[in-house]
Amino acid sequence: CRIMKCNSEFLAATSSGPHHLGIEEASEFCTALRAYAHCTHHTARTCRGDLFYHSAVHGIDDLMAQHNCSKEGPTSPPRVRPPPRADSQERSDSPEICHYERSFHKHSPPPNYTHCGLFGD
Amino acid sequence: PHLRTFLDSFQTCKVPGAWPLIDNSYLNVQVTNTPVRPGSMATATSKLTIIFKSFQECVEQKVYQAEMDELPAAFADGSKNGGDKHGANSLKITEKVSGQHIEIQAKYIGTTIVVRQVGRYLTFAVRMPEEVVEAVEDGDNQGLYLCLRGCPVNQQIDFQAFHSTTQTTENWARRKGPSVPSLPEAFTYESAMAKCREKLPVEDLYFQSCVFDLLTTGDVNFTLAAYYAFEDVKMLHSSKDKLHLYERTQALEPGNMATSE
Repeated sequence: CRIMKCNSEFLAATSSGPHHLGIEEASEFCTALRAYAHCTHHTARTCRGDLFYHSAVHGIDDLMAQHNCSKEGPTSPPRVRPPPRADSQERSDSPEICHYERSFHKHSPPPNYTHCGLFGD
Repeated sequence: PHLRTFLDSFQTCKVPGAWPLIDNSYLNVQVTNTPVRPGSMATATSKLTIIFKSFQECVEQKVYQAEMDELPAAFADGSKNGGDKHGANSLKITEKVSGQHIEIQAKYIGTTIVVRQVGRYLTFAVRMPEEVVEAVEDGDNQGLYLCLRGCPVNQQIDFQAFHSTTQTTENWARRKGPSVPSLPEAFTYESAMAKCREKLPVEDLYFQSCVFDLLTTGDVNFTLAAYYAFEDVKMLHSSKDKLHLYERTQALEPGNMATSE
């Protein structure tokens, strides 16, 4: 169960807090909440019965209602898109979230990998 | 085809038609298997579709499709990466051998996929983090896909039962007579073993699969399919001491044993 990762990401994204927000900040808070909901959703299977997980799920629903956030919408803030490169070299400025080992396991042991194969008749 | 699951179960399956290999929040892989001989229960993979679902600011949804004699080194839209998003190059296709071997790196989910065409049929291998394997949306099929749960019991072929019958390509060809297309080569159990030993010196389940394939088809290309499947395991499996498997996973119920055709 990786609910603590979801919690930390949400806290990092909303470090300024939801209070006294302007329209733009409120929109960003909803975006962060949706990302939080998305993250918890993906941990649902492994977090069954985990108190932190169930608290988070209820907390998200409450916060969404309090801030009139729609469940549908972006889950990451808009970015200025760099011009596409002609070559296929990896961009050094790729968001960290696009590198699994760097983003998901920054402060934890390397992930366990599994293998599946299908061949022959 | 022969299936090695995420849990290192090893099975030989019928699974004719379209079946999901992987179906989670990030990725969907589906294969279509067709009989290797008219009316045969043994099938091999003739089509493979991989859908990489759109992921945050990394990749747009991309579809990869391979069929017999068509193993492209690009997605269905002609691109070779994840589209126009900021992290598009976290998904990339690399051609290793033209028309025969491609590799797809999906760094944003820590996943590597290898697809090959060996002879007429396709092979598939994947390395994926456990966390991604387990990422199944609630309300979906709860991970009912072959790579996770293996083949349903009624789709498994009992290799030992098959072996104990007299069903070799040699007597199959003799029994069918001259009206059916002739096989490229007819193998006895001993000659199939000898042929497989040339590429697979360790008599593990890859070796046994090779023998099975030669007996059922007479097509020597399946020797290479087993060989490359093992090469892919060597590259992709995280436990180097678990590469060779010797015990076939049996989940057969009484009365449901594979019998002769």
